[in-house]
Amino acid sequence: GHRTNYILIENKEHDIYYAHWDANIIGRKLFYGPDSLVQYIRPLSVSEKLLDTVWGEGAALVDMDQQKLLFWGDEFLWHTPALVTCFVQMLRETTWKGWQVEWASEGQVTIAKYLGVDTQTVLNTEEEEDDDEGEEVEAKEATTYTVAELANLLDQMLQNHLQNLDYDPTATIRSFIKDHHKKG
Amino acid sequence: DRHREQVIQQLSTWIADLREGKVSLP
Repeated sequence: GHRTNYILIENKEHDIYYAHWDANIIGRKLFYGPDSLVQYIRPLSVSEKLLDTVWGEGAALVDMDQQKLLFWGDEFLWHTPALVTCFVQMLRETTWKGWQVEWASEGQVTIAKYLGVDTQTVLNTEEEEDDDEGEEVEAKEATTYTVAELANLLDQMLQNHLQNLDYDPTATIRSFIKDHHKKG
Repeated sequence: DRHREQVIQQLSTWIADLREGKVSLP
């Protein structure tokens, strides 16, 4: 799985939702703007608390009161800060016009802070360090990209999304469960 | 559907503008 939290804030109250497969494609879930995202989130399972820093791999918080989107995740964005900056600007200037769009730089901790939740509740100290992977990630984060390379990466994100329109386990399971309920 | 096509078009145009240097990045 790619465990994900979605959070909706309305009238100063927040609800936390859970999706099992979305974190690696969460950037692509944001393409369609606030209305589509909220419509997607509402039927998801409600959670009592946020995922912790080990299990959570991405989150999107939609603050309807402040018109603010705070998110992190997506395999294209995880370790590529230059692409994150570009991606955020793309959303602000296209489908999220008028909204504050921000990357949650500390992941679940940033989300918890925004909600006023004690960050200790999301910190998992059992996190294991993988040295080899750590070096790889650091190297990727330090890479500088030309504008053309950033445009290529955004294009790849878009193409990947279009090629996988049928791949949406969360939506698939949702319709399956709906049918199942009807059948009793 | 139509909304999807519009969104994809919008994003594609933005990416093309970025490629052509029409977008000012911070």
